[in-house]
Formats: sequence, C-alpha cells, structure tokens
Amino acid sequence: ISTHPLGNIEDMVYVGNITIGTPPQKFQVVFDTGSSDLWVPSISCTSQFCSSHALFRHLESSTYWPTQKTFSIEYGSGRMKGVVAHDTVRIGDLVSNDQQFGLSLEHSGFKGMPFDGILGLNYPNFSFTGGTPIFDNLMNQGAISEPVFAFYLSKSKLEGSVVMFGGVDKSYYQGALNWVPLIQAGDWRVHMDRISMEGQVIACSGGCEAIVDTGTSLIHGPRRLLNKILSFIGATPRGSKHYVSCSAVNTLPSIDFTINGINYTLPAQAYAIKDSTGDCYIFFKQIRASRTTETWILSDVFLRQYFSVFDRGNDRIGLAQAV
Amino acid sequence: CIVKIPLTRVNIMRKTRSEKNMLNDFLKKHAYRLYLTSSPGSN
Repeated sequence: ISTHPLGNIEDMVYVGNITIGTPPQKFQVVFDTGSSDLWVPSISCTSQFCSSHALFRHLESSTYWPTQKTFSIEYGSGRMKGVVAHDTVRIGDLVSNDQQFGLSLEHSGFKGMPFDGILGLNYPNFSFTGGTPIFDNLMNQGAISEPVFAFYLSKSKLEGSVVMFGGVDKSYYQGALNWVPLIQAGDWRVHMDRISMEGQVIACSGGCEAIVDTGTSLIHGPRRLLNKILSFIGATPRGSKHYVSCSAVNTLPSIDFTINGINYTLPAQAYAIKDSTGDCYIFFKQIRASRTTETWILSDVFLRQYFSVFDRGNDRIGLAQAV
Repeated sequence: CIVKIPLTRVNIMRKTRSEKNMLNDFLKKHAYRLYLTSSPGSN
C-alpha cells in the first residue's frame, strides 16, 4: 500500500463545543473575535443550513425564555435572521445564566459550513441582538478570575488548539508576551506600523489598522497593496486565488508585520499552503478598501504563528510566538 | 482558574466531493470571513 499525504486546504475553521439550555444541548461554534453575538439555529429554522446542523429545541429547556425581539446579522460570509432569547449557556465549566442569544430562523450564504453557530467575543458595541455578550456576562457574574481570554491555534494538528478564559497558560507560547494597546476600547483593532518583505516596506507604509480576528481564515488587505505583495512573491493568478510553485515555497520571503515596534514574521510556509491539486496557493484575500483607513485583518493564518491574548481589563492584545 | 476549551481545526476534506465543491465555491467568494460587514444600527 502506498500512502501519500493530502493537502488540507479547506482546513481553516476552528470550532469548539458549548451547551445551551437545561438539560444542556450541545453546539459546535466558531469563537469569533470579530463579532459580539452568540447564535445557534432554532428548531423552527427551515433554511437548508439548518437541515445539517444541531438545532436548539427550546421546548426541551426548562431555563429558556423567549423575547419579542428579532435581529439580523450580516457577516462577510453570509447573513442570518432570527429571534432573541435567553437561556443558560455553558462553555466548559463556565456558566452564563440568563444569557441573551440569537436563535436563527433564516440563513443565506452559510450553506455547508462546518459549524452550528458563532460565539462572538468582541466588545458589546458590535452586538446586533442588543444584549450583553457572553464574555461580558461572565465578567459581570464573577465567573472568571481575570477578564482575559486567549487563543492557541495549532499549526499542523487537527487537534491541540484551545481557547482559554480567565487567564493565560504560558505553556502555549515562548519568549515574551508583547502587549499592544487597542486603537480604541470597543474593537479588537490595533495600530500596525508597517508591512515589509526583505527589509523593504511593501504596505502600510504610513501606519495602518489591523483587526485581530479569529473568525477569519485568510489575511485580508486592500487590493492594490495585496497585489504588490503577490507580485513581490511572484504568485500567479488562477481563478480567484494566487498560486506559487510548491517547490519554491522554501525560497519565498517572509512577511514582517510590525506592530508597536515589534516584528511579527510570517514565514512563507504559513502563507503558502499546498492544496489538493498539489499546487500552493497564497492565503491572502482582498478587502474592500476604505477611503480613509488602510485596514488589514490578521486572521488564523497569522494567529497560528502567534499566540494571542485578548485583555478586556486593559483594552489590549498580547502576542507571543506560539510553541 | 483558567478554563480551557479545546478547538478543533475542522477537516473538511473528509466531506463528500459535492460538499467540498460547494465549499470551494463558497471560499472563492468569502473565504470564511466572519468579520461583520455592517455595524449595529446601520440599517
């Protein structure tokens, strides 16, 4: 028998389990620092998305209570509508009583996605359901010892990744944990000094903004500047993606993201991934350019290299070399 | 006092070919971007 490794290109979403209700009903959710709401599909949902996912059966929960409020959220990857409800939500041993959350009834764009719902970990001002996000509730209810959470996204293994609440386990990173203040309390967005390759500033030359987002898989940046980087790498477009020869990946330059005076290096092996056809494509995607601000999204591609700490107590993000 | 939740890096390669093709189409358009496109109250 001859065995060959397979490239796992769509291996890009990190999900974890939570439960809602009494007795608990289990859901697989994305822990997303880019949004603030928790939602899962309702048993009343008729979308195609709901036919293949865990659905919340509100009549089976003794701690459930409904509201008259409706909500809708539009994500970059789809939109959904639903109703707002309250129930007990458990993340591991953490319990958030009377947690407001969304029960989705209609979806568009999420078809085939390997998660039941999304658990937003951004600040309350991004809440579309209008309630207190789960992390704020956990802080307010005194359920966590420190108002921080942190992500370790494993590079190669299907398992081994964790999100931790209430403190930081130092065994997941090496070297110093560097703190970066948020541009403004209320969004996990920091100032970035520049992006450079081989010592040459290639983007963000006058400084720019970086959103640190665990719910996004690829590095996103403005089209013109991404094209500059892709040209520097020598990537060629094919469909909507850009490819390089896999044999050349080891010779491609690293990309340095300088944040708060510290270089965070992304080696080519992190941003060029072999796909199922045996070619290597670049894990970058265009973002619609803002007229005023140059914005980049530092996503899972970046966070696999760097352990990240989200400190609500001090409105800052910590980054360190992941083990 | 740290609560750790294991995360699974979802292996979509195990899914059927049709699901995978559907996902590829989806990725071409969206690439799993969950970041919000609007802000609360913008509607």
